[in-house]
Amino acid sequence: MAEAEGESLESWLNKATNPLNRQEDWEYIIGFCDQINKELEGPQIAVRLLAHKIQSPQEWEAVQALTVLEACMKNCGQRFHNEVGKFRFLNELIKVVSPKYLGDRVSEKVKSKIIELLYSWTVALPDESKIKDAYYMLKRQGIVLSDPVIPAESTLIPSPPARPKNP
Amino acid sequence: LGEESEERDDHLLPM
Repeated sequence: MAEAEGESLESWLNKATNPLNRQEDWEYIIGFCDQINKELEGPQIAVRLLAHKIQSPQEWEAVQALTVLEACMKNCGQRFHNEVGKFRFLNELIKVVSPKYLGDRVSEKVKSKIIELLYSWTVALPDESKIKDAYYMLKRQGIVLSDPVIPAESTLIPSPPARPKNP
Repeated sequence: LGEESEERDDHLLPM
């Protein structure tokens, strides 16, 4: 794909979250993931760009950005998990669901997707302790009332870890 | 060292 040569993270994400997209465009979503993996500071830059899109007043743009985020968590590995697992990024998600920040102006669809993602990461990435801190803070605040049900295909773990067998 | 100071500056949003 020759046209992809000059693409930046920002241009991939703009295409992947374009409000004019009729449906989620996986060519651009995967293009963004691949670009993250190619760049030295890909994860750091990507989470900043994603946070901005997730806070879009346009619901469809925000929903697509969350799909991109989910795809990155599945495809961009530990480097990306580390960036998502910092309060710097988690706070941007918290702002969207909290009525003290943007929550009153954001659709239920966007807020429930964020809560689903946070919860699924607390299960799939138990070592990322800040994700748990953020999620349980939302529970304490009454913003999350009960743990969402996560569809099996949405779980983050690509394949189950090998379990040592008892001899 | 940079990572340590980043860790110190990384706080949960006040609610």
